[in-house]
Amino acid sequence: EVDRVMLNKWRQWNVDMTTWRSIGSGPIME
Amino acid sequence: MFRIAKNLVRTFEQSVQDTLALSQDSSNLDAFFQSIPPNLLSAQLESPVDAVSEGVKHTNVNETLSGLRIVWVDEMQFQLQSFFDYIVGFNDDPVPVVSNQHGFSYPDYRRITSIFNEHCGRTLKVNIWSAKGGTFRDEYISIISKESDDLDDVSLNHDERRPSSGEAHQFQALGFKVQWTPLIASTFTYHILNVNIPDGPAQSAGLIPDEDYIIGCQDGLLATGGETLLQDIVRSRANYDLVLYVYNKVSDCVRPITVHIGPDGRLGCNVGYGFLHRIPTVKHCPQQAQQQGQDDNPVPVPVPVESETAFVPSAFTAPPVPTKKKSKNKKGTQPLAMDDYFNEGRDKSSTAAKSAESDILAPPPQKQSSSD
Repeated sequence: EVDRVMLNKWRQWNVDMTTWRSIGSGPIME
Repeated sequence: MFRIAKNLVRTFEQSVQDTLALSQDSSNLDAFFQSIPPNLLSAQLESPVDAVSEGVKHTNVNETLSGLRIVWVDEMQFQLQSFFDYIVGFNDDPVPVVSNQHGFSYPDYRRITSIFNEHCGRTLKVNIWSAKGGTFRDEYISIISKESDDLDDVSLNHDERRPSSGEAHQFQALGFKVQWTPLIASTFTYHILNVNIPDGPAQSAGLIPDEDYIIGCQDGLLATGGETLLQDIVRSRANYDLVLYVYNKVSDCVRPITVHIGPDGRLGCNVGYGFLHRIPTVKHCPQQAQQQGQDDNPVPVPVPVESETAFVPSAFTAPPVPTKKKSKNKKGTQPLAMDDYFNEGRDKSSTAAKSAESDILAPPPQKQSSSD
């Protein structure tokens, strides 16, 4: 049984990738 | 025998890619990127040609095509999503870039800052490419002028890795951070196909077959992609916890989960990787439009996407259908024969050979997947 209520609580959440190892180039700009 | 089957799968997947590319009347550009208006890519598509003309060997354009990837968003910024969204233009013009001597393009942050400064007190049209189905959209972002008595934060620690953009910001913080990143990086995702170890790490952590995609893990260890990268990381974390970031296509959300990897170094599920297992387009129900009119703070309700079309981005639904049907027809006969073949091999092998074989974590070829 999939817990849809739990999943929906994450709807507005965004993963913070600023500390991730990245294949991007250059600095992180804001 | 197994090697032949694996090569067959790779050939099949390559043929799907080729078919999709040809059907779109563009010989090189990945079908996933073709929703982007060509004028927004022109600056980047031209530079490799220049580099080649100078005798410098250049890599595949699909691997170098880049945008300003959203890597962080403020809690109050609802227009953009980290990981999936890339800024590929402003006001229908390409992101200003400069090229180095090798033909690679980098963003011109000075000119980008100028664009934002020019739009202070107004809205700026930002062209966004999303890795969810490879879709394109426009967002209008309000640029709020900085108050004259606002003071800039100045770090006491000079950080060489974070140079200034060369021009003063005349606008307030935008609520997001970006990094110049290849678009292809957002396709390095692992689709959960099924759970194969009851009460194993995957099941205990609540991974949902078919709906869930692993899009990253702690410290960004999955950022470089690769069919066996997840498997290698999981194996290296035997007896330890591992934080994974998981996208659910039904709820259209990303959640962090912590899996405890056992001594066998297995996740306990089959995963699919590659073109057929990219993040699909989000499909909203028709009621959403009505709901938005009635509710001041609407929450769109995505509809479960049928697996038959889940992996097919909306821009090119036609070409892959016959190919998919073929694989579906095969499902009833060929995979069973393959399963029998593998099971037969396992039954005859010695105990030592069995344990060695279980470490191989071989993907069942009929599903183009790998087992973790």
